Amino acid sequence: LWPWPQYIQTTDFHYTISPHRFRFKYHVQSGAQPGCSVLDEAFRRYGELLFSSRPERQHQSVAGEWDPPEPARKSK
Amino acid sequence: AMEKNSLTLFVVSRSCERLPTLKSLENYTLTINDEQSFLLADTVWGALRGLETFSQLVWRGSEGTYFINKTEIEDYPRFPHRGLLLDTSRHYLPLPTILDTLDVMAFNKLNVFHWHLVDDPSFPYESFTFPELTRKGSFNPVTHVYTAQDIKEVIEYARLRGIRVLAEFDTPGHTLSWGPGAPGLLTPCYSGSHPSGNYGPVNPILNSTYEFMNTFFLEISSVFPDFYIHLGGDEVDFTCWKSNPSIQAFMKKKGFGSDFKQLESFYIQILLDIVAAYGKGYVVWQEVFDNKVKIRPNTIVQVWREESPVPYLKELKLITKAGFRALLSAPWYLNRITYGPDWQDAYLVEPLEFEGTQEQKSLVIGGEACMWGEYVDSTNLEPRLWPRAGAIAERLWSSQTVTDLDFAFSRLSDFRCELLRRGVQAQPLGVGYCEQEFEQS
Repeated sequence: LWPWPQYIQTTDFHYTISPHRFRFKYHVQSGAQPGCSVLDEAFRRYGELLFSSRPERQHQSVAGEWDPPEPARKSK
Repeated sequence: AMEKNSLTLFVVSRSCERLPTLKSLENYTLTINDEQSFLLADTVWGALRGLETFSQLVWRGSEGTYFINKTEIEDYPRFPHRGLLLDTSRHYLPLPTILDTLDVMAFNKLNVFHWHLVDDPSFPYESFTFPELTRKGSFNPVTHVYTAQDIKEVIEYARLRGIRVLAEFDTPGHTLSWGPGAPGLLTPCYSGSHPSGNYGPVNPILNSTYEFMNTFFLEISSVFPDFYIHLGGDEVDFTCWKSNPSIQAFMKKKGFGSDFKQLESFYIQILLDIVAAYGKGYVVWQEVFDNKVKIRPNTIVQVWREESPVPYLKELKLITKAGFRALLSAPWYLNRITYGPDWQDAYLVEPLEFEGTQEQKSLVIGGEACMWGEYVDSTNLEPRLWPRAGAIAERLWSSQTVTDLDFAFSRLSDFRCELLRRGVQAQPLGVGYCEQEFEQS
């Protein structure tokens, strides 16, 4: 991590993440909800950053949807 | 392994805040365990910082599977002002380069883009009140300008990343580019009893100067929404003022003797009143403080000189002793390059290592990595800045106790590889390689 957080506890135990199923979600009682441009746009940006081997830096300043990548076809 | 399909975000504050401020809370808690993947933040700005951390926690195995470790993080910044100063006048930086820089700032949790957008050689800021400033003062009035739309785009792009835009308009010095577009604004220099044809700092003895500044800063106050404007005040060259007979007469009339610091003080005080009347606060370079200009108690003084008039830690001591808030830049000028791993010097700076009370230390609100424009343009800015500016970012975000160089080197090298993956041409820190280099080739 950079910069290093104030407090961190981590273990070797890990979880898998599927890029095709992963979603950022607002908690139903969160003060910020869909329509909050700062977070809607951040969800799109980080969705792109997390799972692209070569993320595009698109310079989009308007909020937009992030579409998860298409599931890879089964290889022969 | 169990699968995580989502990250749930909970923001406590009801408002989806419009703009970040110096007082914005950026704390967050991130929990990844069997029961939940949860990001909790007081504000949307804290949520942004937490999302960045989450993005760095996700890693990819050799077969392409994505993983995240069981982790608990509680995080908040050590200092509220963590800036990057870019000069975009000495070499013009195109808009996409600025936007790219804002991206990388967000990756490093920096939150202030200090935009020094006009200077002696060029005036690329397109003023709608005084368009001649750009037409006659920019390197090229068609290509090398920042239009109103460009400015709006930078501010919005920064806002979406939780970054404030602090615009710098130096006065009375560093204003040579203002001259052609605003006749009469600058001081005519004299050689003996005749004008030499050269011009010096803004002419402080004319009413028309203050009328101009009144109108100009009305525009600036409305274009840049941040509470603070940077007014410069550094390196005022008194030679031209000294040579001008009208200024000499004014000095006599005001009883300033031959102390031109008093004339500078006279000018700056009027300017500060103008800006304050528009409801703005201001940041000034340390010379304004050194020259004993009377400034308002809420002024922020930025320390940029390493040794003169005193070492920078002593300067911080003096500024905070006088009750002013301070920003540190002096040891963090990244345009200076030395052979080898020079990020370490920047990393090991401790901003509060001066003699002073706790109250004094609480007045140091942060600092800025700085890049002079002389030797960078869009062709080399990115590797010159990154990951070295990251060393400063960690100093300003992380705990005072995070100083181990080996630990930092290992993480910063990894982070540099992650920057490469994200498309940032960050320069290497030493021997090694990144898998990402081969993915991209």
